[in-house]
Amino acid sequence: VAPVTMNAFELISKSQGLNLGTLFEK
Amino acid sequence: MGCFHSKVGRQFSGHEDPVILASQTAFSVSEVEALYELYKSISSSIVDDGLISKEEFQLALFKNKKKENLFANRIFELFDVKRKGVIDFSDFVRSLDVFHPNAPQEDKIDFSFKLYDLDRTGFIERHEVKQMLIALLCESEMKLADETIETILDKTFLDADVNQDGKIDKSEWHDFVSKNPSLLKIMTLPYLRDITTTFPSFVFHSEVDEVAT
Repeated sequence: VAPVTMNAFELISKSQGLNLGTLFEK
Repeated sequence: MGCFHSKVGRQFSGHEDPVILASQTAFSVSEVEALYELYKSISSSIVDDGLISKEEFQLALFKNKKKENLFANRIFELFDVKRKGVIDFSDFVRSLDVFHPNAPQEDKIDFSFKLYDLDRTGFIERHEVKQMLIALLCESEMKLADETIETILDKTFLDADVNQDGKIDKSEWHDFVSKNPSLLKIMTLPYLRDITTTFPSFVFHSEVDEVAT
């Protein structure tokens, strides 16, 4: 999907910094 | 339903009682104790002082001492409920509570609104969203022309900023995420359902006897 067709928040939510799941990975 | 006799002592000394934390969150007492195992490992990763610093939080998120990340900083600020510059155990549990699969949708919407309201003005403004988009592009080493970024912002604000005043208020955000539920995916951590199996060692340190009734 070309980023231009996505809304800004969809893109931002892909940030690694927002993926708190990694806190639980040992 | 269980009945708990708390004998909080050594393990939670200086931290809020797990029974109280469990009573005020979606977590059971065992889950709070399992979260303490995770908390201990993060809070001792650089300096073993029983508190999570921003550096320790980033180390836990990225598994290396990566350079500053806007989003990790923002999450840290929101977890640092008492604004002390560090996350204590009750901050950690209460903040993760919002990410529990069973947490109310409204709480998730509120937290996500605060996350994107970088300047804490009570609105998500265009310049904040642009700043976050640019940070994302830097992080992912993706390149987009400024014109393309502006097109994405135009489209986003056309959809989300219903009254077209150039900023997204809480009610507009609520409507926008209700129409785009995938935006709330980052607000749910399935790991929190299995926290006691991920950190089973909590049973060796448990200071609470569960008595079945």
